[in-house]
Order: sequence, then structure tokens, then C-alpha cells
Amino acid sequence: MKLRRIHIVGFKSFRNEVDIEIADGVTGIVGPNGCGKSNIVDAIKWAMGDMSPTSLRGDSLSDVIFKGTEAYRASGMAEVTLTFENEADSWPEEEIDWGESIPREYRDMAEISITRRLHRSGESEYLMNNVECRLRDIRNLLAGTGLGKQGYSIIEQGQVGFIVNAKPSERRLLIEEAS
Amino acid sequence: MKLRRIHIVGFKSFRNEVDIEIADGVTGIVGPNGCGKSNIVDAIKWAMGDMSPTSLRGDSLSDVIFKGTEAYRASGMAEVTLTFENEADSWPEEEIDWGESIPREYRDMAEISITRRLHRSGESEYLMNNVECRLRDIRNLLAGTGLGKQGYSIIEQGQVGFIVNAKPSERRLLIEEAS
Amino acid sequence: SRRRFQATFEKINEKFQEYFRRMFRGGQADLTLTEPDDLLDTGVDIDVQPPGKQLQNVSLLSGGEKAMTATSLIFAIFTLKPSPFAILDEVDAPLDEANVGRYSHMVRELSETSQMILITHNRRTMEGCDRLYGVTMQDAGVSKVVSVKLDEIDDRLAS
Amino acid sequence: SRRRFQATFEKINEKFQEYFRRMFRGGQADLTLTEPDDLLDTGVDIDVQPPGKQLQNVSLLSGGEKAMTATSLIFAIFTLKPSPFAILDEVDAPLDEANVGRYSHMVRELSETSQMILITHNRRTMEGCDRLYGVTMQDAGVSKVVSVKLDEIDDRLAS
Ligand SMILES: Nc1ncnc2c1ncn2[C@@H]1O[C@H](COP(=O)(O)OP(=O)(O)OP(=O)(O)O)[C@@H](O)[C@H]1O
Ligand SMILES: Nc1ncnc2c1ncn2[C@@H]1O[C@H](COP(=O)(O)OP(=O)(O)OP(=O)(O)O)[C@@H](O)[C@H]1O
Ligand SMILES: [Mg+2]
Ligand SMILES: [Mg+2]
Repeated sequence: MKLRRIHIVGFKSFRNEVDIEIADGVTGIVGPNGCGKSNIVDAIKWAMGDMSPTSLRGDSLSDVIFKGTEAYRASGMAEVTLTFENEADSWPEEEIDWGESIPREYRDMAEISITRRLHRSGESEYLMNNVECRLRDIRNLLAGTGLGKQGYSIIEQGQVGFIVNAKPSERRLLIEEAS
Repeated sequence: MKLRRIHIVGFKSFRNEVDIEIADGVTGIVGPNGCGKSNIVDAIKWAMGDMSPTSLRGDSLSDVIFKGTEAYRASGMAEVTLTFENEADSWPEEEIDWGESIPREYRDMAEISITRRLHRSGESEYLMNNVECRLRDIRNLLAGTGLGKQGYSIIEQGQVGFIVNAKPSERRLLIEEAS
Repeated sequence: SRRRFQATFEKINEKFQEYFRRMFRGGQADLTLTEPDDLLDTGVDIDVQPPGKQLQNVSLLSGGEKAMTATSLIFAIFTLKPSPFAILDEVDAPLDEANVGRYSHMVRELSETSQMILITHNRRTMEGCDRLYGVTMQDAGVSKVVSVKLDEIDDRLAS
Repeated sequence: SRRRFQATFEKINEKFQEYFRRMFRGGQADLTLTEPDDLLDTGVDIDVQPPGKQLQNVSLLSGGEKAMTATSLIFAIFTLKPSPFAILDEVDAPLDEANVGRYSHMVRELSETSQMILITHNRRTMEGCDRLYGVTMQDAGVSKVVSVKLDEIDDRLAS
């Protein structure tokens, strides 16, 4: 599973639709202070099922919806879609419990996309290849392909020292995630 | 009171004597990671009477004494001297309680130096213009000339965000220091 | 005393707004008292509005915006009650190039009344200094201090 | 299970020592178990010895040395259990120029098996990227993403 595209609309400072293509190799994201770089990291974490407001740098989950500026009113919805290229070797050997909600034919599709939406009303939606599903299905898909646990593959701003300053018991968790 | 010279020997990574002249204007300190830049800040805080091991990034006060390297043995003593140029307008109008330990003639001297020493044995010494005194005398001298409270004039590495992330009650303390 | 706290608070707030607008090139900032009726015990909150954005609590800012806001407050306090010297240890680390330039410019101004000592890895900040000291550990684990010029920085200090 | 934890721990420790020695150009590092007899509950400590210095607990390191040690451990874990992509948000901020170069070099190596996404203000890190996206807020408060070349960085993004 390679991440190929990040589509964001109405999420934090991304009022308008934005598409970011991610090719192989090293992709750099640059820009002035406060322009929205770390918001892209939040968008990815959120689409992958992050349910903690503080981990998304807000007070409540609805803080992720574009809240407006001097010129624009707030948006009614936040939506992020991650599109993965489905390589043959992405799937582990042993059978995963996909339950009945993820059709077997997904394993053979060239692309799999996951979408998360949150409406101002509080209603949220999850979609896989544009078909509505549950958060659990998305988590199952991600867990199976090594994307599940993010402990060591997303290092947030200012957090690099965490591992060094953490308690010995917290460091153990990181090793466990990799077992 | 202008800070004119920092003299360090046996303090943290400064095994050998080092003198740093501080002229007016902006002085920059540069160098590779781990070379001893922040140790200079610790040296200044320590000479001014900082008694907290954690604020000096150690576990105990004796952690400030050069602990040796692969090539050198540990030092037996840490010593830091700060030399100030004594300007006529340094002294506040109202009488300060210097007690009997700071002779009145200090106010007229061109330079005043404060020295702090710590021996491996645990014994510590404080000197003012090379005459032994108590920590309280040094604190009195510093309080009178605006150097006392360091809350807003020494910003340690990684601490700039402190004010923003602090609780409202902690921010109050900063305003009080400036009253 | 209450009156003194109130007077200091108002002066600092005024200066803070000035520095904030310079750092962000516009926008608004405001220190507010959490309990205005109890001056002896009240806490202090910070509301900010970077240019064009909504008014928000300071905790929602980006990493660099937080450093810029904190620096504006520190410089405001420092202007009102200058201490003979100030030390800023890698305060410019989270800033982008343009904000490093503004930071360095403000440090230059403050240096007219106080000695400013900056620790930095940023070449642009180095360019704003009157003199540079290089700390090296050519003898592993033992620090030495030498005076350096900007054009020497690459060879002498690159480890 | 116990055996799996022990096996993973040893593999990570080996890789960690490798990355640490490359990052610091020498020295030693070691992960140790706080309670080796109780594999199900034990914590993990980090002892480090930068080149020429004494062996010490990781808490006594400098700001940059801590970031270098943490990055070495993250890269070690990442090599053993690569995730399809990794995101590093301003991990290079505390590093000096030479260490930024080594960091960028290691990121390049990891990018052979995983997609690496870096957020940075450091020009040297930018030079090591295959492609750059600039995030701008020309429309105040509203983020847009454009593809940029390195030589465009100054005009387009300097705010
Ligand atoms: N729900 C939201 N609606 C609109 N804007 C938002 C929302 N949440 C956060 N923001 C804005 O996003 C900005 C922060 O963006 P971000 O943290 O991504 O900046 P950055 O590019 O990482 O900057 P730095 O280089 O300083 O780290 C803040 O100014 C904040 O006002
Ligand atoms: N008592 C001591 N004796 C010898 N060395 C010490 C002592 N205390 C600390 N050190 C060493 O000082 C080094 C850290 O120095 P310091 O924090 O000043 O680095 P720095 O120049 O600020 O680096 P950075 O740019 O990464 O912030 C550590 O490597 C540590 O081993
Ligand atoms: Mg950021
Ligand atoms: Mg430092």
C-alpha cells in the first residue's frame, strides 16, 4: 500500500479543495509559519481514525472543521480522503478478519481510498472506495497493512524529543508496537 | 551594571579556563550540537545563585563539576566568575539592606565580580571582588540592580513556548516580576 | 499591591500588542485577566488574532506562531523593565526565514539599552550579531571558546 | 509474548547502535531493560556515550544530541518494521548544519523502502527532497498548496 494522494476540503485552514500527490522517494513540505503545514499531518492522522482532540491540537473534535476567517464564513463539513495504491504484496498471508463489510474484491483493486467526513451537526461518515463503512473497517484495513500503529512513523512537530524524555515504561510501548 | 566578562573553569564541559568578553550590543554564540553553548547559560545562572539541579539540567548540584571524558579525569572543583562594570546609575535611590557584609565602598568601585565555587567535597564558596561572602549577599547585590529575577531575561533552549503553554496563574507571576 | 499590578499589566499589554503587530505584520493580540475583580489572585490569558484569521486562544496557533507570540510578550516585559543583559537560547529555531529577520531586527533594537546574548544555528541571526563566539570541542568532551568571523563559520564549526 | 519482545528488543538495539554511530560519527549507545527478569513489564532505558565523552543517561545530552538520539531510535524501529510512509514534522529544527546533512542522507536511504514526507524550514533539507510542495496563505487564513522548485522558495514563500 503506497500513499498516492491526499485530498482535503473544509479541514482546518484548508477551506478549499486541495490535492497533494505523493510519489515515491522524499517529498518536502515548506512554507511560512502558520500557513498550514502541520494541519496536513493532522488531516492524515484524522483520516486514519484519530479520535483524540488533543492529538489533533484542538479542544473538541469539531475544531477540525474550517472555522472561518475575516473574509469567509465557517464551513459546514470537513472531509479528507487518502488514496492508496494497492500493491499485490500489501496484504499479509494470514487471513484478516475483515468481517462482512469489506468485500473480498478490494484486495484486487488497483486503488483503495479511505474518506472521513464530519458535519457541523456532529454526524460523521466513513467511506472506503466511496462506499459507506464503519471506522472499524478502516482500522482493520490499516492494521493489516502496517499503517495501523503510528507511534514511530508520524513524528509531530516538537515531539522528536518525546522518546528520549519519556519514562522507561512508555518507551517499552514503542518497542512493543514494532514486535 | 553591565556584564563584562564570564570566566569559567571546571564547570560542566569547560574543563579548562575560558574567558568570554561581553561588549555592548548583540553577542552571538555558535557551534555544533553538544559543544557546550547551553552550558554557558547554565554557568551564568549558577553563578547568580541558582540552587535547583533540574534548572541546571542535572540530577544533583555536583553534576555541574566537570565529570571527565575518555581522555581526562574529573575535576575537583567548578568555578564561575561574572565581572560587571559598575555604572554610577546602577544603584537605586532608596537604601538597600546590604547588611554589614557588602562594604559601602563597593558602590564606588569600577568593577564588581561575583564568584561561585563548588568542590567535589560538597563545600561551596561565594566571593565578591575576591572577598568571601554569603549567597545572600550576592542575591542582595543582584536584586538591587535588576538582575535578580530572571524570569523574562534568560530564555532557555526549548522554553520559549513556556509562556504560551503555561497556565493563566503561571503567567501572572511573570507580570508580577516586572511590577 | 493591586494598583501596581493593574498598572504594570496595562503597560505590558500595550507594549505586547505593539510587538505582536510588528512580528505578525498586523493582527491583534490581547492579554486578559481571568478574574478581573480579584487582582491579587487573577490569572492572565492570551487571545490572539493573526492577520486575516479569527480571534482564537493562543493554544491553537502553529509552532512558529506560538514562538512569535511568546517572544512578543517577553520583549514587551523586557522593554518595561529592562535587565542589564538578556540571553536567548535558540529562540529562533521554529521560525521561518522572514520571521528570523524580524526577530533579529527587534533584538538589535533592544540591544540599545541591554546587552543581548543569542545562541543560534541560524546564519541569518548570526549576520545580525556584532560579534560571534564559537564554542568547539576539538578535544572531545572539552569545550573551548574562540572568537570567529561569519565567513569562518563553515570550516571551523561544522563538526 | 516474552520471546517476541526479547527478539524485537535485541534487533532494535542493534540497529539503534548502528544509526547512533552514524549520526554522531562514533560513540556508543545501548538500550537497556530496567527489569530484565520481567520481560512482560520491564521498561526501556537509554545509555549513550557521544564520541570521546563519558557514558551517561540520555537526559544529560544537549538539545540537538537528544534529537539525534531520538531520530536514531526511530529510524532503527522503522528499518525493522517499515511502514508504507513516514512523516517527520520539523525534526531537523534543533540540528546544526552538519547534522542536518547526515539526517537528510539517512532519510534518503529510508526512502528506498518507504515514502518519506518531511516538513522543514531548513534549506539543506529541502535540497535533499525529490519534490517540494509549498503551502501558502495568500488568501489570509486559507491554505493552498502549490508545487515549487528550490530556487522559487525565496519569493513565493517568504512571507
Ligand atoms: N478549524 C480551523 N479553521 C481555520 N483555521 C484553523 C483551524 N484550525 C487551525 N487553524 C489555523 O491553522 C494555523 C496553524 O497551522 P499549522 O499549525 O499547520 O502551521 P504550520 O505551517 O505548521 O506553521 P509552523 O511553521 O509555525 O509550524 C493556525 O494559525 C490556526 O489558526
Ligand atoms: N559535568 C559535566 N562534565 C562534562 N561534560 C558535561 C557535564 N555536564 C554536561 N556535559 C556535556 O555537555 C554537553 C551538552 O552541552 P550543551 O547542552 O551546552 O550543548 P549545546 O552546545 O547547547 O548543543 P545544542 O546545539 O545541541 O543545543 C553534553 O554532551 C554533556 O555530556
Ligand atoms: Mg508546524
Ligand atoms: Mg543548547
